[in-house]
Amino acid sequence: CTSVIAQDKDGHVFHARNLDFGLFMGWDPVLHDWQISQKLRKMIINVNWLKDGKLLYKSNNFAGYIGIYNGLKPNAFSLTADDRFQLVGGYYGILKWVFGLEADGKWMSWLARETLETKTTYLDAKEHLMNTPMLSPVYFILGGSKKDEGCIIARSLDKTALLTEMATSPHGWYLLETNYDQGTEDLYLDDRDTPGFRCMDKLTQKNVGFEGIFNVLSSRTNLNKLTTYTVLMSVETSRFETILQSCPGECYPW
Amino acid sequence: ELPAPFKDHCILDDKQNLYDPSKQFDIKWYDVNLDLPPSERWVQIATANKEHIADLIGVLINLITPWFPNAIDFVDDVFGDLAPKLAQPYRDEIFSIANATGIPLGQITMYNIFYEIFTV
Repeated sequence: CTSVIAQDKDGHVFHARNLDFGLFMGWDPVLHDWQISQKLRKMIINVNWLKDGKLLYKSNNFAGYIGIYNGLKPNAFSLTADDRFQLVGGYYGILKWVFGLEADGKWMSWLARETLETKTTYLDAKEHLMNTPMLSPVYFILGGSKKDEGCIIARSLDKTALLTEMATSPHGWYLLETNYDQGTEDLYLDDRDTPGFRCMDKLTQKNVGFEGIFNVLSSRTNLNKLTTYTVLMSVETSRFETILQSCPGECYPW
Repeated sequence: ELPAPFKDHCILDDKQNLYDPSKQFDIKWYDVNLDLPPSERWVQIATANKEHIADLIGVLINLITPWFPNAIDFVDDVFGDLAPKLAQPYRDEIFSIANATGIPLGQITMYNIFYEIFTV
């Protein structure tokens, strides 16, 4: 996956992500595509979550999946979740939960949903995502409605391993997260940070917006055979757009 | 010495614009009403998409089966036993999706906690 938070010169914050899924889950030799990614593209839906008769937040989901990978709460915050692979990973959390050793641990996508349902500000959401015990590592990418509101929370099961804020990041006006800790080198065979940073730098801050970020996320290798959709969000305007993606032809498998 | 790095391609180099906002309407919108009991929230979505959900889970199980011949039984039994232990309201929502789609509870549970399994 690739998530991006960027702000334009006037401080308007935009949040977007590519969802990549299906690695090593069956290869279709005719269509040259991952089987699971093909299936998932047919199951993408947008959801208006209603409470007390009013819109509480928006998300997109795979049909039948009740947790949240991407959501936007109007005038409050937006969030995306990217896989974080650690030795002490989801299997460890599940085992602890099964044996009752981690009764309070939250399943990742349900913690994201709980945050959207109960937290009303960017700072409240950040605190909740940083400090709630959970059952698997993850990167939460959180955006707000005001200038400089953007951060990446690298979570381990019991704590925040690394917090990266947009304003103090090397780029200053954007954050880009794939599936590696900020400041560490990507696996050579899976370098989506270098192309992503290059393309964002080519975009420049004056061209930040849905169009510019969508074009970055439509560039290889951030777009690859695993990519199922791009979601574009603006907390300030409540715009939430999901656009189907695929990478036919000569394209990297991940 | 390592071979040449992956050749990335930023489409901004081509002065291309691939963004077409009208494509957002290819994705259907649904409501999930949190004022309803958990058992009723997902019925419309689950019913409308039950073939796709079954198809996806079927592919997953077909992929596992050559390595693990009793995969279906394992998923149905182990994840079916986990389901009643899940927190509310998620437990009731997962039960209702299994009911609405006719897909075994264990398979719907596995699908819904797949992130944790996948990070293995």
